[in-house]
Amino acid sequence: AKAAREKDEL
Amino acid sequence: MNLFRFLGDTAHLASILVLIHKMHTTKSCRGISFKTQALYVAVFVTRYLDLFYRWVSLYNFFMKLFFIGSSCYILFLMKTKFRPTQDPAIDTFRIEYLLGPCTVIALIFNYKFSPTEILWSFSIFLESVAILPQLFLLQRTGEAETITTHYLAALGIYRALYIPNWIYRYFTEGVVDPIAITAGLVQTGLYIDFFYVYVTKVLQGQKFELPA
Repeated sequence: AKAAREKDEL
Repeated sequence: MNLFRFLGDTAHLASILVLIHKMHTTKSCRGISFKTQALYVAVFVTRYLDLFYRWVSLYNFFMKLFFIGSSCYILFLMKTKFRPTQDPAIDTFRIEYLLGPCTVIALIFNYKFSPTEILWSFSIFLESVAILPQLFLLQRTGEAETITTHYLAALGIYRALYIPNWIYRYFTEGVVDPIAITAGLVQTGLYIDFFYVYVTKVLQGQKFELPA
């Protein structure tokens, strides 16, 4: 899996 | 958006409304940690700076505005109308022990070494421990009004629901957010003791009281 920030989360 | 995250956000929204409702109906902020509420303002303001440069969705936009606005409103109420009902003598957790480490950890663990990304990381780490002054206050007084425990329960449920959300996203989108997940697990863990008493006492109709 790719490690990334979920930019749509609150 | 998946159901876990939507229900989580709803629980978060509900927790804030419960807290505001508690203050208005009891005309008091007794049992509420001003420090925890102030930390939440810091969390929301540092995290939602992207309101200025990133459009996600209408839902996302209004939720961010609501979280910033309502947390500021709570601080305002605690400092004005309900100030006499607030007891700083029992709200004694030293928040510098949270702010300092969170700053250092955010500087080390972030997705990009830029001001907004570091502030985002900081807000994630700070949120995970922001409840500590509140739990500390609860520990000191050894009891809580039922409505206050509903507030804390909704806040804990919000965090707990983000965990299945990340598992779901891992399988459907193949993406993991290690910073949010680590902090989220820590944050949810902090509620375990509280939830034990909430389920065994408050949900059975008894008063929230910690064993002596």
